[in-house]
Amino acid sequence: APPEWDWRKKGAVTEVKDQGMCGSCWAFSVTGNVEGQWFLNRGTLLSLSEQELLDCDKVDKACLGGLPSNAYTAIEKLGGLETEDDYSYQGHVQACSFSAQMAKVYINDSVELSQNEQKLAAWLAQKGPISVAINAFGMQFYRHGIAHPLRPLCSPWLIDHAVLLVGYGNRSNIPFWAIKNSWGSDWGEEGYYYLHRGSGACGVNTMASSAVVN
Amino acid sequence: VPFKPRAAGARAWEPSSPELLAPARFALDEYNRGRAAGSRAVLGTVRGRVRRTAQGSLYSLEATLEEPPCKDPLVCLLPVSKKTMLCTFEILNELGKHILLRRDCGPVDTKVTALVSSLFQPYPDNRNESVSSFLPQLNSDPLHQDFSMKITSVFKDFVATYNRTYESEEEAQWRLSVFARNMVRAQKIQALDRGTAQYGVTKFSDLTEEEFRTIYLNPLLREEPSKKMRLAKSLTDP
Repeated sequence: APPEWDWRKKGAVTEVKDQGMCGSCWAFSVTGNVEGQWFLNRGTLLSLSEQELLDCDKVDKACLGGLPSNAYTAIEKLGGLETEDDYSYQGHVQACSFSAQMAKVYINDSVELSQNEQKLAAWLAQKGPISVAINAFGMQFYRHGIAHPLRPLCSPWLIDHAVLLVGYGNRSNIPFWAIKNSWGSDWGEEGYYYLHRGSGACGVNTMASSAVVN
Repeated sequence: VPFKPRAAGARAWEPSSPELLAPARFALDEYNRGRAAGSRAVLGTVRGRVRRTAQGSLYSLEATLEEPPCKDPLVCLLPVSKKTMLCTFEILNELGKHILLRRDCGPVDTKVTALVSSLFQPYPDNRNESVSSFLPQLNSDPLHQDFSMKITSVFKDFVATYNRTYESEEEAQWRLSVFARNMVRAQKIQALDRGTAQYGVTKFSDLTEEEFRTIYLNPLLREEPSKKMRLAKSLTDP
């Protein structure tokens, strides 16, 4: 892996979104990944619809939670994702109104990634932003800086929040992951969370995945 | 300097050994790199040993670093946030130049156990609770006597910043109580963090932990087994 990487500087990341009072982080994590994959494979950055996943992914549970692995399958079965503008976010489940004719992106497959953080960094730098899930300990009160909670407080076994790795680097010799969250830009560092890299902090390496766009 | 041989080429040093000061100061500078004046840690105790190698001198240091007291009112309200970090450093001195090989820092253990256990105290069910009733020591400890006034002021700023409206005066009082508890909780999380993160007031500061989990988090991630996905191919050499 290169020593640092930031997909935000390369135009592969849309603006920070806000899931509102709804446990739909899984949908935002997946659309963020697909936005990056589409940009890297097709050259266009499109902001994609989470509401389509809330309404039409019947395996997951909309605001009550979901799994990225199910969401990739739903996108494949539905026939793609509409854009944010065409199928805008409401923050609560509605009847599915997806139209295949309105889909602007598709995915062909999805893959699980290594739990080795060095390999994850290499994959990110070469292939794009990564959907991950973490233990959200402390994030309710996080303002800025690199979080590195004690391991017993932020167990990798208690994963409860899905987010998007968009980059990595070092600040004052401390290695970090740059993580796009979906709690609006008025949280954290303009919507981003910085987490210690290389120690499996908060289980960041346990559920890494990505869509595949051919 | 008294010393006991530990291994071939290694010596144990007294805490005050002058030879340790240069690498310790270098380690401190590395620790403080990027920090503004006034927010830098200062060196506490230092002890360690040195091993002479073909490459130069390899210093293994154990040092306490005193973090400065927190000054940001949005991050810390109680004057108890001074944090002592216990760090180990491996520093190589090669041809007079120091190189930091390894750094590992964490809060001093004696404070950790008490903080961890107090982190998981539940929020009270009593919705009539006030700020002063959840921290009775506020009424007697002169250090904390102005906490109630400060927290009320910061809560007012929070309400204005995030456009909060509450249904009744009782609800507002309850939220103030939750907010105050959360500020104390945030400071404990701050004291236990091993990185550079700052914790304090956020737009979620008037929610209990349970409310926050229920509304914003995703319990399915730990409750349901994930569908088996195909493993990604290893990257080829770039």
